[in-house]
Amino acid sequence: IGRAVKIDDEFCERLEEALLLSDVGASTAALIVDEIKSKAMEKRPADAEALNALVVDILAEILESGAAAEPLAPGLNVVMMMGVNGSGKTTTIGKLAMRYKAEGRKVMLAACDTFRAAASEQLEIWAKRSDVPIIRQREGADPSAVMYDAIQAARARGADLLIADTAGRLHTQSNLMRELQKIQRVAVEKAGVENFRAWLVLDSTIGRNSYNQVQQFGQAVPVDALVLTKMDGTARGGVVFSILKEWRMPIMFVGVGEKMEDLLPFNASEFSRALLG
Amino acid sequence: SFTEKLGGIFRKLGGKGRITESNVQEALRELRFTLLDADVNFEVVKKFIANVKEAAMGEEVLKSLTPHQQFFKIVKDNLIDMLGGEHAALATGPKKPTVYLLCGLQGSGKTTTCGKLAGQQSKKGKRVLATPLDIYRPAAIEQLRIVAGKTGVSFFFPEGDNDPVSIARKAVSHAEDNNYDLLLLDTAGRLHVDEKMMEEVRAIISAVNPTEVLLVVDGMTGQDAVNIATSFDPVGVTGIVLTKMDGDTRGGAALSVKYATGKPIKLIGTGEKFDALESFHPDRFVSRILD
Ligand SMILES: Nc1nc2c(ncn2[C@@H]2O[C@H](COP(=O)(O)OP(=O)(O)OP(=O)(O)O)[C@@H](O)[C@H]2O)c(=O)[nH]1
Ligand SMILES: Nc1nc2c(ncn2[C@@H]2O[C@H](COP(=O)(O)OP(=O)(O)OP(=O)(O)O)[C@@H](O)[C@H]2O)c(=O)[nH]1
Ligand SMILES: [Mg+2]
Ligand SMILES: [Mg+2]
Repeated sequence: IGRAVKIDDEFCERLEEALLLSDVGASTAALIVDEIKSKAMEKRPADAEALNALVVDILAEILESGAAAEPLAPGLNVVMMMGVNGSGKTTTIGKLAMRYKAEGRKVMLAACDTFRAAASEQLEIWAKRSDVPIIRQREGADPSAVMYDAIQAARARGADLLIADTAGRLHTQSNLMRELQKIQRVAVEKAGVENFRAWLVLDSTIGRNSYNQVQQFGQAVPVDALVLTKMDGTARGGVVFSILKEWRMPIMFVGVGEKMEDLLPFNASEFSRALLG
Repeated sequence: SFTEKLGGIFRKLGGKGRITESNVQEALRELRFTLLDADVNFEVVKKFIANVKEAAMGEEVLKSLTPHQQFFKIVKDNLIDMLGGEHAALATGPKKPTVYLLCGLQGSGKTTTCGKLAGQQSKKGKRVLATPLDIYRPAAIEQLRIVAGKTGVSFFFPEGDNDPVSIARKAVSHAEDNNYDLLLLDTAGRLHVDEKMMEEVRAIISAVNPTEVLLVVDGMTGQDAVNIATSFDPVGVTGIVLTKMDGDTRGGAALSVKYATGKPIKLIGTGEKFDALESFHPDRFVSRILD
């Protein structure tokens, strides 16, 4: 029987510190350290390397407890991108357009951010980059009207994936949460879209507030999946642990830069390994 | 809230109505939790807790306050102290135009803040010129052009120039030739670990010597705030703008950034409209962090 590595106070403190510095949050970090401590005492890893592997596995398991990603259905799929201001929605759509087109999908974009200066122009440039059609109207138009038009155009052209950009908004702005609900309602009820999804884009440099964002956006429109952006910086995005302990949803993609190709499928083990530093 | 939890701690420990080693330990634990939950950086929290403990244990017993009130006062005073005094005004340069440069991470709110500053300063009677130095982000130049139009200030961009240092120099010349009081330079969002981009912002600053280099930080920023602030500070940051404080973020990033740079928090962004820019009030911030 090999000697197990020591699971002492020093180990727990160092682990908690690594988690806290990664934005895991105080109460979730304490919970996770307890879980790891009891599992480690039970499994008795033989050395530091085995212990580290065990920690990564436990963290990855929490992340994978989210529901598995739903594959796109046959026919028209509409994905509405939502999230707080500056989180990376428009850029992520630009990246997704290229990725899904390369997979053989007929992609179209809808510029439903009719509020912010040059928002449609920004998305238009991304549409040109992957050579996909885009439906837009002038600034100040009703975002639901743009969504409706885009769905009609998507059907007319036989598109199977319509990705809709929306204006950044704080989850505390109830009128803007209602606006999101209206866009969804128009797509599902008025335009009869059967495969509608809403993805919430989270900026990994944000701390505890991301938890509130998931909670409150989710109360307005069910969150089908998360995208975590700006993971090419020094932020670790640890807030997803508290999120996934509360709600079941997949993290679809991770943004790792500002270019078209800077989007990776989420990998729970790699994410956990990076988090521990 | 923190003050309610403190009340509970000191009440159940009863005691002789003064702060002791034992009742302060639990209060410090609660404080640590509150600050971490408010997104204050882990290292900053450690330092702050040590300061508070020292102050609490060394404190003269104030007969008029209960231990709960006394501890809370120590925490509040230390937080306000750490956040720096209020009303660090925006400076005016020695000659026209005064140049302000905005920098920071991607999506933090620089372009929008530029618009807010433009509106605010032109209402004070200044002739304001805005120039974008973001030649990377799709439609960034167009965004600032529209923003300048909406805030009624002039916009300058030398068509065809794709070198931010050269664009900045031309903007200064244009501002001088046309008697502008204030030139606002909006830069591209950049990662503090992107050496090439950090070198670019250093080069721009060295070329036009702005009176204010404002680091624009998203108010919802978590632990990373210390890394961001520490890396940007050496380029010559003179002040901080904390944006998106109209949400429900506790704003602990304010403490982290102030601690890491020592630079004053000059402005707070409180919305997307161009009048949503307020001056910084440390006591209001403290209530928010401790909530
Ligand atoms: N480094 C890095 N920057 C990113 C990433 N994703 C987006 N960005 C940048 O973040 C900034 C904001 O991106 P946008 O796509 O405009 O964000 P948004 O959510 O659409 O913003 P609003 O519509 O204004 O709410 C831009 O400068 C992007 O280039 C990422 O994964 N890494
Ligand atoms: N609610 C709120 N939104 C803000 C505030 N400041 C900026 N925004 C929004 O945040 C988003 C990003 O703002 P930008 O001004 O484009 O940010 P930026 O730093 O210039 O972005 P990059 O140039 O890509 O780095 C936009 O949707 C703005 O309207 C604020 O104080 N409150
Ligand atoms: Mg956008
Ligand atoms: Mg900008």
